[in-house]
Amino acid sequence: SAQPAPRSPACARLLLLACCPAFRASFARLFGGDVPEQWRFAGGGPEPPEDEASTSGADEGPLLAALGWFALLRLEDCTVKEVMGSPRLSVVPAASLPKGAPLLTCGSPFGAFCPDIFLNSLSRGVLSNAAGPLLLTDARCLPGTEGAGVFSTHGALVALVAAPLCWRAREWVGLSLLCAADALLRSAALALRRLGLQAEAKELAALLPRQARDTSAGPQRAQVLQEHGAAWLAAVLVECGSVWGSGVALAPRLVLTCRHVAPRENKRVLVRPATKSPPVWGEVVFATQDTSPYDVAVVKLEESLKGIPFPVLASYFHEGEDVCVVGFGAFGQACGPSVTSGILSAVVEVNEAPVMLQTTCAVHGGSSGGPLFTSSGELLGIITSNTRDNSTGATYPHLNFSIPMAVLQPALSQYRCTGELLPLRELDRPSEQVRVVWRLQRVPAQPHQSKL
Amino acid sequence: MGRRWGPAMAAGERAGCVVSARGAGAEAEGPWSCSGVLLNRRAGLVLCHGGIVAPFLRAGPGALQPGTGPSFLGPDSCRDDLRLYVQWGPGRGPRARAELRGALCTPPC
Repeated sequence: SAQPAPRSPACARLLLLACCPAFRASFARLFGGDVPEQWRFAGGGPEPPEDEASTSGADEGPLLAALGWFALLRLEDCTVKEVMGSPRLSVVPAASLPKGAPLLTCGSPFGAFCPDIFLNSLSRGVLSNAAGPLLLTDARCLPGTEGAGVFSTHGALVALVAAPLCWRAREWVGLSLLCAADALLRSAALALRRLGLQAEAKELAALLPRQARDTSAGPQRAQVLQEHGAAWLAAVLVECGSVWGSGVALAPRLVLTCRHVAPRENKRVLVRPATKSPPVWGEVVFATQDTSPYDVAVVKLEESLKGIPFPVLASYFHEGEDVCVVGFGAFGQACGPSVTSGILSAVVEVNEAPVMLQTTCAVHGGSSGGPLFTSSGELLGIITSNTRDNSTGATYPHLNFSIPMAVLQPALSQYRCTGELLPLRELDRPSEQVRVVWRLQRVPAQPHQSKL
Repeated sequence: MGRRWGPAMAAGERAGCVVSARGAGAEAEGPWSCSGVLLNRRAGLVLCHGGIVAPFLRAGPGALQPGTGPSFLGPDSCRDDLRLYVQWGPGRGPRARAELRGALCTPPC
């Protein structure tokens, strides 16, 4: 074969089935209970029944119940040749990685189907969100990669895939659910001791980093330290009555969001920072008219936001560059903002000025108004929408649209300096060419000539 | 992928494996399979998703309670006819590539 053939399957025996209680608690908090959205997951067990209704929501049954469980096996015929010279696997505490940290998954799509083709397929993404040992990544994973290892750039094991695919309210979320390896191994080592398997427990415990062998408080502190000053901390949750979405803090008392999040001028909104700081009330001082293609609102806060690194605005828009989106889409207030990575897939210009940005980052409902950053943390724009095919009802989270900061920056600068709203009102009067772009109706200026 | 990802790729390929579960009884069940991680080659320890052994639980898949049930189940929780197999690759490092020299053909699938 073109690839080196995988080893013949080796027999193994089950040592135990283990789950991480903290993972289960986080899972119940985020996906179970009173959460109204219907979450679905692709699990590692038998195929779900045909009746889709029976596989929806928190009462999914065995498939969902197995989601946080992992099996520890021992190979029965591990040869000396395999052992010699194989470097030791290292495990890194998941809590030591900040959101947005690059991750690599290494799994086998479709499980044991055709391993000479699919064994150890790689996928790249970032740590999108974390709730204790429950992690989310935007690395694309497929069914069969349940149990796959997720590694840091240094090659340390961070997590195992718990569910490769997630849907919320029938929309593919584009994130994979992970269980932190350190927490899982700690639980498994404890269980092995209770089963009297001291030697195996010692082997597992030896894989754990020193701080993970102690309490979980240390790594949590490390995360806070590492995240201090991160660009994504400028993302905020904006609540306007029963509607909520994302926004970005541009100055201590200035937040930018979308009109469809904060639609009415003079309306009070509550802004919750991504940090542990208390929420701050604000007022919508400007929202574009419904007829404007620019879906923008400006919020003036009653108090200053503290401890937030206000972003530098990007002065360039390069197609193909690495970008990330920060939004509260997947979980709202329950889990802080999610970071998803991708590239700037298109910059649409009118008269040589960018008027629309497109990215490959996964974007979900609730991310509207959230910031789009370059890899160096400069603010490129704000997210306004992802894509839906109205004929099929399918939503595509990896094609989404942003308003470039270049469109907003002159008017915002003037507002910040003088409090003058008139320049912002110009956003209600864009050219017809801009309107056509945002209606997704632009046609080429000249019809393409056939080359035949 | 760039040099930056070298250590992660190497670690993934060293540790990555596939685990299959099937029944050995008269009515053979499965196989169910998933990905896994070779935690420790010397000790032969492998971690994989628990869903593939759920069909072999004596108490049924419901034994994996999502709520406040037990956080682990011993090997006796599964039927005796459960058979587990682990398959892993040689990786794509220089040594593995050396094995490929002169081997050009279409992979059968």
